[in-house]
Amino acid sequence: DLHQRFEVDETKYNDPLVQELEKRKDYIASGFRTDFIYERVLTEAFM
Amino acid sequence: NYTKEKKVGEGTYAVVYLGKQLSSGDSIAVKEIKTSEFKDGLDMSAIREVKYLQELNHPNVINLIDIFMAYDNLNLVLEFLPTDLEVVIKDKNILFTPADIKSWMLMTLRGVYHVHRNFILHRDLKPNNLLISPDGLIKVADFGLARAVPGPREMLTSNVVTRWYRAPELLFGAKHYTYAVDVWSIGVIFAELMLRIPYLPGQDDMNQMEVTFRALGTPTDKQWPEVSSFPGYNKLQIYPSPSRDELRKRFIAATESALTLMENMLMMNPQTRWNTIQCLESEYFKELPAPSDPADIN
Amino acid sequence: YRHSSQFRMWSFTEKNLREKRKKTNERAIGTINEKLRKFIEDNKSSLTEEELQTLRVKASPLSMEEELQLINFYSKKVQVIAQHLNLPTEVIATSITFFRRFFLDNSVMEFDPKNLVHTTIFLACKSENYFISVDSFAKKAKSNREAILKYEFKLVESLKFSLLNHHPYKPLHGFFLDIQTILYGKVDLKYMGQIYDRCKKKITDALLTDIVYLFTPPQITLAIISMEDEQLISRYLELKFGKDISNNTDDQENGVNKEVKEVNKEEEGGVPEKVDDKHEPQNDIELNKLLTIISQCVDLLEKSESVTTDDAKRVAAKNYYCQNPSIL
Repeated sequence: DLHQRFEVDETKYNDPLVQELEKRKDYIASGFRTDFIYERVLTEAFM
Repeated sequence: NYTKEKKVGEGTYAVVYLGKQLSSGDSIAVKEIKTSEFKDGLDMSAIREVKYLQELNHPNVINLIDIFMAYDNLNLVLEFLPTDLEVVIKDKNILFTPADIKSWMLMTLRGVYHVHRNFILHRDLKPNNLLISPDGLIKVADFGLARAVPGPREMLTSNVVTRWYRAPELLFGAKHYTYAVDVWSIGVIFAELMLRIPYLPGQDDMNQMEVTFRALGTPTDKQWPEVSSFPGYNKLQIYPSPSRDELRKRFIAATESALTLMENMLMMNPQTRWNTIQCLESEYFKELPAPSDPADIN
Repeated sequence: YRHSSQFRMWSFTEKNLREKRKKTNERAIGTINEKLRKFIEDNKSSLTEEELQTLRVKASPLSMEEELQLINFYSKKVQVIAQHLNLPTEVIATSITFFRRFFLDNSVMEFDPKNLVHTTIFLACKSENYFISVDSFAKKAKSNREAILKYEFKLVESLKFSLLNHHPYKPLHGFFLDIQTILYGKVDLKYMGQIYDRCKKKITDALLTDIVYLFTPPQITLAIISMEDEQLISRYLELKFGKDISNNTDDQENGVNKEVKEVNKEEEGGVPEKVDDKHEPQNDIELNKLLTIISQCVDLLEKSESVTTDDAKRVAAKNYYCQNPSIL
């Protein structure tokens, strides 16, 4: 997809549910990344 | 529309037959899913195969031609793929070149990129799940362990991926892992293609950690934040990470960019391990030798 | 999305959705009438005129509209039971979707909807990686494994083996983020949080209607958000997809149009500087067309009403009798 209709800009998001997870040790150690979550839901929104 | 001619394999939940599609005369594989075996109705692996293959459509992912019910069995009609990468690696009579390896890696990464782009984790990448078509194309197959990328709060089982190809975060029992587990598997396959022997052959789960960390170094919080928070971390034997030179000696045929690609696919920290796009865009695929034309690979 | 099985197999226009239902209903009516004719034929000697009259009046098959009433009524039951089982939102959504799709190709006169309620929820659990063994599921749902498994195959087949669903919840999360970007600093975040929760509930209710066949998940989401706050959505979409350039707005808000302005300068014979097309947003959305679709979706959502228990009982009785004339 050359032109997705969105850009992930985490500095602008207030998303307590997700942002709280990225501080948790088990999430960090597992490789959890918030941009993966954001990329997914934004793709589903702009499909 | 189809014939079942010869039984070519039997797994826990399915029997595979070789057959023909009458309309085209093409060879097909019919995966007949046993239904009586699973006490909870349709088998989870069958549900996963059906669910994800229905959505994927890519030259490097096995093509699901049709599905039908017959005599209370679920039948998946798949394109016929006569061999797989495990056969090629094991058969010492088959000589292959760095250009062949590059071609297989390119096709594998394209197929897995398509799976990931559809927000699906494969979770069982290994040489014998990378099938090869009559014209030499690599096809990612066996989605019996696949699942959609989890939502933020979902817990995942770490008991996935065949042991030798299992990422360190899974060995530690991680429950919030990502696409990175598939990239690790491809990294191990890449090493195996260059060595022509299994790279990290652990005898059991504990030994798998031992073998993995002895070869690639025991991870520390420095390069993998919070790795020490995994249960069992403190009992680990500490091994140093191999120097570049040691890796060169181990993989004598590998170019610098091949080693760089492999190192980044086998990055301990899953957060910084390369994703399929970074792999595909790496120097390794831009430098000579160019990847072989799949049809020319014998 | 166009590659997805949901689009390829389960998206319809209102017209072909109605035709599909009509075909299913007529097939079932044919079977029912054949059985009724045979029943009367076999019993014509013993049937009184009054009984014959009763059969003619009460044993008539269901109309398509009556079928849909029963399907809507039981779809709600699926939602209530799945919620009662504390299943995750997406599993509940998939249960409802499986149930409603099953009755697109199958008539309630062929399969009693109450026999599919647990099976659809059980299959949704498996399909969404929320595996519960059939025995523990039977216990929780006060059912039994035979009843739950009896139609599982038939269900998977009727679903055309398409199990992956795109529900509007992820688009809701996505728009929740993108609105914060486009309207940065201009929306109250606490307020956004309240909207989010209200919309999430409304999405589940929307899945009980035909909306899911007629619109894409993002369109449904935008419609539901606009029912909560029409002004928020129109401002967001205007800035996001609006093409006309209003000069008196600051760059921050108008980042998109700034790029478009540069591109236009090029078209006006300005110095053709290289517009890095990677960042030039692909504005291929016709704003007015999207707004029209959203308002059509809102209208349909506002029109949908739930089926009363009395209506459901009446139709269920009719359904029972037309399949069991001897009891009637």
